[in-house]
Amino acid sequence: APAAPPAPLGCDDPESEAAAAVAVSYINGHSHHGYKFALNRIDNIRILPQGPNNDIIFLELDLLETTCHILSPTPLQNCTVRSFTEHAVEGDCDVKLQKVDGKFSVLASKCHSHADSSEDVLQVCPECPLLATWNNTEVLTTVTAALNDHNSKTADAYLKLLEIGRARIQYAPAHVALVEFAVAATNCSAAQAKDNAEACQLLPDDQSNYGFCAATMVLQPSEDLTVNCQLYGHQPGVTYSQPAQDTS
Amino acid sequence: PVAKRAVAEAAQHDKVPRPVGFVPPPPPCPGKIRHFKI
Repeated sequence: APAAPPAPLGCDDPESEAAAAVAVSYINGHSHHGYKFALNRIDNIRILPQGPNNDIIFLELDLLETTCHILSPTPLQNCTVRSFTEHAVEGDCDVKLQKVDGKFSVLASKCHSHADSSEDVLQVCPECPLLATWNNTEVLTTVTAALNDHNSKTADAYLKLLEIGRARIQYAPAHVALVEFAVAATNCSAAQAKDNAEACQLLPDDQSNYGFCAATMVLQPSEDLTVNCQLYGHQPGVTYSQPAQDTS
Repeated sequence: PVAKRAVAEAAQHDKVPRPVGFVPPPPPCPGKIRHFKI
């Protein structure tokens, strides 16, 4: 009698988890903007045997945004998943892998991310700040003020903005903007930039030095700004590509 | 409605008696939630 087909793989089986780990590493390795994502749940797995020791695997993954920017050297396992009350962002990914002689490789992946609904967040935390759009004027004002504040006080390299990672605004009890953005060191010191910041250029890829800033601007009742910027140091092979104009 | 009695009776006989306290295994998918569901 022909051998019975293997039992369908469960989503929590070690093999499914191994495939998901390869998929998540691939997704983060091929992402150039925003934050690293961590596995939250394996929604489904389908296996198409192709022959001896050769399977095609389709994974449906549910990911969650972490607090690590994609340019951060922090290993994913050390990245904290954004909490529910920080207005979490979920990623839904479909990944096609091949497993040959026990080794996984990703053939294709497609993801889309979406923030949790404001209602969900406010239901749990009525006063929590909610995600704002990147072109929100208070967001842009806060990012500009924070970067200028950092550059006016640092004795190190003059930093330029790469991208806004995320921004949240609280309206009560105080009016507060909380922003996170990625930066890069330029070939100027902060002092040189005072004379002519336009002349300052990002360092070439073989000397690049990226970093990350988080800032909080109290807008009401009285203005108060706190900024914290950290540079990662040069990371060979890590480059940043400006987002295409049409990407949101 | 006309029920095929024979089928109904056969179905009764085919039912495998479950041992007391039988707990069906969890569905293979979706898997466990590692953080929280939004």
